[in-house]
Amino acid sequence: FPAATKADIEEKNIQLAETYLKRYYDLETDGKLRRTNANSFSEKIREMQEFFGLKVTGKLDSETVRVMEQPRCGVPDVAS
Amino acid sequence: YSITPGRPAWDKTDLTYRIINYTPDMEEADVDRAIANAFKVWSDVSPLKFTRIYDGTADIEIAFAAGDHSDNSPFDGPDGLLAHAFQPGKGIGGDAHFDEDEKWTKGTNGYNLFLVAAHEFGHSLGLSHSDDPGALMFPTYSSDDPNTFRLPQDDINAIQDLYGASINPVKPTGPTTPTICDSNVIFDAITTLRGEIMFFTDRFFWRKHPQTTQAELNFIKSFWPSLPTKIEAAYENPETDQILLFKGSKYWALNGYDIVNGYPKSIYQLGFPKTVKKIDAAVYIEEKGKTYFFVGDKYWSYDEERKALDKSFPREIAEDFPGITQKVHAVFQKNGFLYFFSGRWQYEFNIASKRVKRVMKNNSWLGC
Repeated sequence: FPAATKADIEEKNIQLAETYLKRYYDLETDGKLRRTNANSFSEKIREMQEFFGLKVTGKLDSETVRVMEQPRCGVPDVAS
Repeated sequence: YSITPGRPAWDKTDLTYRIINYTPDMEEADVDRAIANAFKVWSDVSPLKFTRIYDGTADIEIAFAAGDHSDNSPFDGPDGLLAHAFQPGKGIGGDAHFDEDEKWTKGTNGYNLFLVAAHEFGHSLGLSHSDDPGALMFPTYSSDDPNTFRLPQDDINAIQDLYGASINPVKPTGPTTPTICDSNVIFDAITTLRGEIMFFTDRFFWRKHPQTTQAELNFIKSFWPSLPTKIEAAYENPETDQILLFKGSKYWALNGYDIVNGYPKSIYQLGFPKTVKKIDAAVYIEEKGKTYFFVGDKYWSYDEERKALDKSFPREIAEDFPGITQKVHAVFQKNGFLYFFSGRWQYEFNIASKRVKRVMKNNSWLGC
């Protein structure tokens, strides 16, 4: 039966993370973020992981995605 | 805690608020009460006073709205974003908006309006997000019992940093979030769960997986919203793949993330006499198919197969577990040892030789 592929899930998680980091961690993107500015993406993930007391890897692991999916306040965690 | 950059704050202590509209999810009176109580959270610990007005423009305007509501910060439908508020200032400054697409409640079945409003009003007063997971100003929603809510100390420190202490003669203090290697933390209950170990303390539990170096701190309510805090005893029965949690004369059975239907039940259904008011600690002894319940200086044996307490119990703990003379707060079994926790210490008890082998600090399992 049609299950989501690993690639589908990864793409969905990356989109979730981009939206999340833009909204709450001032991630700047020109729409080509993943090719041109991967370091910034990773740095923002680190910042977020540190804030939430997660293991700081700079990678989009399952625990990081789980926290990103939690309901939350819409005010950014960092200064704009 | 964290103050909003630039330290924006109101230059007066008498602030007004106005409820612009209501959510259809709740009775209007319940919304009024939730909002008033959310302001009281802050006025109780600071010199701030909040007065509701019905006409004109208030300092803090409160509205329910869905999707794009013309403030350049659209909501996103159910879940995700719940609410937002603006830092102190003129116009939209201080205003709080709640996503109408959420299910707002006065209880715990949905998003509790009081808890979310109290958080948002923290922003309205100039507070930013805290990285203390137990703080009200932590950015993610945590289901807490609104009836027993006490403003955590981290948030008290934050608001008093901006506005000073309360002028009330009684200075309230709030609960603090335990830190992992704090030697003052005492565990209320400990249990294994499918290879992990869970350490309960107050509103929280630490979850330690044998293959990770770091234990993870969670709110009990985040996993099981209907469970009480301050669990008193817990044990895992691997035969039924359940953990049982005890508080007072009630107990709950959990299967993974789910509370088993039909619980809570009364401990008297297990056969305890009415003189037993609560269980201090519990552990399942797999080799015997028995669960030991520790109550004061005695313990009881429960036969999991017969589903009855064994005769000739209770017995003295110190008699059958030589060396265990302190009050038992928590106990669990691992690798042929029973680990008895009493205050800040734990006693490694060899079941076979019936001796205490080591005495250790209680937090050694958490990598401390």
